[in-house]
Amino acid sequence: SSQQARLEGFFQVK
Amino acid sequence: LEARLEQAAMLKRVVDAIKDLVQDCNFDCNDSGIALQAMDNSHVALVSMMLKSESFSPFRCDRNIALGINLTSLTKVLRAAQGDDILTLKAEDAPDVVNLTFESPESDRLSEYDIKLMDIDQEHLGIPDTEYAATITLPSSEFSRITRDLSALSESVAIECTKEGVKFTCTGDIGNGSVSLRQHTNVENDAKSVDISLTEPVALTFSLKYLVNFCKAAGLSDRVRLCLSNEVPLLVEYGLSNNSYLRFYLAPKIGD
Repeated sequence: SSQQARLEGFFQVK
Repeated sequence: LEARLEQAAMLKRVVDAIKDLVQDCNFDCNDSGIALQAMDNSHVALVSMMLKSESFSPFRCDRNIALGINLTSLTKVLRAAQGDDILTLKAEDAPDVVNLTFESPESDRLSEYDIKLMDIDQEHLGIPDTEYAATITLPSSEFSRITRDLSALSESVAIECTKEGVKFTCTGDIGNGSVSLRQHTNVENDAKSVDISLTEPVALTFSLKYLVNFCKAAGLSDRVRLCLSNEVPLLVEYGLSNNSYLRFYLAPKIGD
């Protein structure tokens, strides 16, 4: 099974 | 701000394509155009729209302003515009409202609406320029068909891109399915071609629910571009005229 990642894991919050 | 669009249909389609994903958005206006960036509530998908000043004629924006607009409200007002109406957006400095006028090109009908603005405190993400390992450009109708067909079987799709081509695979309770596409040049109609550019093989898994949602933008462009690199969000881009664009980013599913 796989987990849905969130965008903050890849892109920095400005 | 004063921005005149020759065809209201463009903004109608953009808003239609994103309104189910994001609700309250800042339309950031400056002299280069009108931009919007917003994440969905679950922070899995991100919409990035850029309508360049060249897409409007004329376009004037004297001071940078953020127009906080509820997209459900905007949809209600845009429903009053015919696709071929000339649409003009206007806002003052430090505005309370955004003003929209719709002019019929063949009659003297002019309609005018104001939408109340809201203060939206939105998280902004910095999206780095990425050299993607795989870029696939295909007919937007083909991508819509693949996502729709596979979403009937499963919640997720694995996208694998190798030098052989790109393969979309899903596994569900009733069985499994896949669609493979190869690089293909349609000499009669280039819009029907499939272009694959690859620097290294890529395999990623994504939620189909979001991809189906992105495909609501298919009416904006004949072509869609998918950009993938291992372990980074997928970029789905619908190009608009004058280098304007509607982009969606989708975080992958990660195996445990």
